[in-house]
Amino acid sequence: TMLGVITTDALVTSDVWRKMVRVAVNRSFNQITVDGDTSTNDCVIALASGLSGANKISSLNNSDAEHLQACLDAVMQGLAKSIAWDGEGATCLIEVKVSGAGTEADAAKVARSVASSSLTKAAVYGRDPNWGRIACAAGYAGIPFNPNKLRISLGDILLMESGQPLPFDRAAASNYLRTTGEKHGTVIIQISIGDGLGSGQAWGCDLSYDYVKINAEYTT
Amino acid sequence: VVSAQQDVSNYIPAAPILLPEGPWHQVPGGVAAAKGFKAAGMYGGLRAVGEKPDLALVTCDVDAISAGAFTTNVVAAAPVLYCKEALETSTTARAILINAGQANAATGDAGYQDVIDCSHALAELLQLKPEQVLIESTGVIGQRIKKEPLLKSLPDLVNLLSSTVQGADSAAVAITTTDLVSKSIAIESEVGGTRVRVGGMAKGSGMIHPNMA
Repeated sequence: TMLGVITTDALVTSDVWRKMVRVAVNRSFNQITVDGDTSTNDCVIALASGLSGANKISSLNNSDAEHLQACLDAVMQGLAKSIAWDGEGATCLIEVKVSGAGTEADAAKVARSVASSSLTKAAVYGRDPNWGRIACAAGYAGIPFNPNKLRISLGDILLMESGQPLPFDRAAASNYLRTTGEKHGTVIIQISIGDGLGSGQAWGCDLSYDYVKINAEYTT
Repeated sequence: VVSAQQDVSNYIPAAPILLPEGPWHQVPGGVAAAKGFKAAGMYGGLRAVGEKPDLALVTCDVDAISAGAFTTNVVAAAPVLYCKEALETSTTARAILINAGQANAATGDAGYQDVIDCSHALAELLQLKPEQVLIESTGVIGQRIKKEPLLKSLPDLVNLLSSTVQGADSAAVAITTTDLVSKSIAIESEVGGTRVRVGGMAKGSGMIHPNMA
């Protein structure tokens, strides 16, 4: 289960605040995954006191609203990433960035599909730069794209370009995964699926033996 | 006299901050950083094992504009059903009570009544309307909350409320379950020429694939 509590002293009307929170949740908490299980209790509650003395924000279409939205996105993304970073048994955070999609929502869906893939997560834990599993998870996300436009990189190592697998330094790629895991850092997977303007990201973690151990013992 | 806020860092450390870059800077204080908010966390005897804080409270001095996003899992927990109802009823709220240990999910009518009893008890203590008190729970699915120890702890929890960093940190630890770190962030930025703060806390480590709406 994830729980979230967000507070601000911005002055904002109810309908604008509710819309802002929904957008921010979709860009953050709804883009993380550890094990693919959606809890019975997940919830985020956000309260705005209005005590900052700032001007009232009563519309989404102005710079103040866009600025507050960006702040809200940042706080929720910061918290959402720390949940994925702390995934049960995890040795690293996995950040999946997708670009070239038709819309932000399409890109987000592909990103989350890859972040949710048990085989991709297990490969990261095994320090295996398994671009095939990444391509596969992007392919079953339910978003149509031209596979000949698929581009995949791991950190700054290009693994696939224009749908063609590239020769790459496997030892260096595996070492990137290992050193990142050793410091509980962030593994970056970048994917492009076309020429569209839509981009999005998702966060997950690697799948270790400990995940099974922890959850074999934690019972209802 | 309620003991001063314990130093919660000896329970679990804070998560590394993974805040995106932008026209803001990080400030301490998590959920209590923004003006008007107070927080507290304490051990209320709800956890199955150990004495890590397990009860958190966040309050606002004024009627705060409220918003929420909730699981789309059909087997939604009693506090989720209660909060959705409360947000339908009122556009503002004043307090959020959070317990760890029991999820109060799949607990039927009795579980829903437990949420009502807790919100009413806290509302009475804070002299609020019950629908201004929102509730979140996390822990074992199928178990009702340990209501007696929870209700007994409320006066102490209210007395611990503070707008200090420690108050916010205690609350962030109290909402954790299998987490290895607590998660708390706050930022400050200029919105329309005025300094505005946005803060938050979260928990989560397992059963994580949120689909909230």
